Amino acid sequence: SSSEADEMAAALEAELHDFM
Amino acid sequence: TPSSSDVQLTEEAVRRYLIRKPMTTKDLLKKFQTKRTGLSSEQTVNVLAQILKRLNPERKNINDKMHFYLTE
Repeated sequence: SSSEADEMAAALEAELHDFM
Repeated sequence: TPSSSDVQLTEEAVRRYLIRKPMTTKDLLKKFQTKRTGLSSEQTVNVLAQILKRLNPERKNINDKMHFYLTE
């Protein structure tokens, strides 16, 4: 679902926080 | 045992996509959907984060969204 995709994108961006 | 996965989340696969065109995190996640890789959501996020940190792609904003890309 798109909400799961949103959650995953948010989690990935959090993982990459320092990097981004 | 046979695998139902037809897509593999690997550094090489991510590299190929990012050389082709700039992509957001969401674009990348769409390429490696859990139903196609057989990975869990958590695994997908963790593996993709590791790969992106290792590839250290260039970043640019397109339409106010952060995109990653690589040059050959």
